[in-house]
Amino acid sequence: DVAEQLSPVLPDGPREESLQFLSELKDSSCSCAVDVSTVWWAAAGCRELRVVTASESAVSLWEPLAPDCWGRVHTWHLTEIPVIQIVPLPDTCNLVCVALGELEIGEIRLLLYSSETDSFKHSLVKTGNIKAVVGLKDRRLVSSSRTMQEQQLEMVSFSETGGSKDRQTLMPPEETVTAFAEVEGMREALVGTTAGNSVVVWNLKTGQLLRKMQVGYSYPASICHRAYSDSGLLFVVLSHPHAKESESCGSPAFRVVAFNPRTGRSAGVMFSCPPCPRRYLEGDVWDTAGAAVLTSGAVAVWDLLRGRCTAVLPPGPAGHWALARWA
Amino acid sequence: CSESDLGPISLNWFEELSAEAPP
Repeated sequence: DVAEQLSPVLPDGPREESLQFLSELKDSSCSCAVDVSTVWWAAAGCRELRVVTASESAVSLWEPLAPDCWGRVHTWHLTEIPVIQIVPLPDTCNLVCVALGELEIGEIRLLLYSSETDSFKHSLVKTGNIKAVVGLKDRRLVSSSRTMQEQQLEMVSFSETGGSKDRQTLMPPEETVTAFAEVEGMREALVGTTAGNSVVVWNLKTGQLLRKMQVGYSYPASICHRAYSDSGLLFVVLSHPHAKESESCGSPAFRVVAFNPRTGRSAGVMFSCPPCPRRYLEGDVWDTAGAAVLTSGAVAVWDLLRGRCTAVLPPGPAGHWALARWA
Repeated sequence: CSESDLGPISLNWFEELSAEAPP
């Protein structure tokens, strides 16, 4: 917000350095950061947004002490299996999940603070050959795991204190699920993308697989980030991290595709290209804004509904950016 | 997007598909 006020976006395109570097979290250990996220944290009657950072063997919780200054509240040490990613549970307080594994996710753990014992803890949620995982509102976690014979999809609900409350099995599609995304405004709907480049829709309450819809050859190797239901259509934000780069216009970082769940037909609505011919590396979507790290080492931000790049943060003096996350 | 591209649209698609899909 501060950067936007300082550097209004020009109508003819992004303005360089319209994102401003505000603060740095200095990790005194030499281990490399693998992921970053945020979590709502309640302490002493006050609920505030805190930052979570993960290295291969530890996950740290940081609180704002003063402008530009962050202090480490706690570190969970997870030394047996490397941490691969943080799995935030949106709008949830005092709970965050992490995925651990070697090349693929082998287990998911819940990190929490227990007021009963006045201590920070972690507990095992799930093990297996986990292909995709997402945290949903209302303390829910959905994951897909694969054995040689079959694919299993499961939603776990947590209690406020982090106990496992309920487990719901979801009907798996034939193809491996590569990513999940919540449908904004529809608590019981979930979308996913598959290795066969389809978008699938589930009813989370019943576990039913409602529809499988082909994304099409124009949108290869799609990964879903977010979905919105509006006017009888399902708008899905996709990225294509493994797509071959087109020489003419580069590769779009994000696309918005409209699906009619009744007929399974789809139409491209908007695409968001990097400001220069660079490729998308990884990114994050929040509401209708996308942010991604590009091969140039810059971070770009888009208004996904207008397909317009609204801000660029060039690589810093210390090197290329590696991750971009909304909070 | 028009109905000619995407076919007939239903505002209650989620409830309708849930009623039709196998349990």
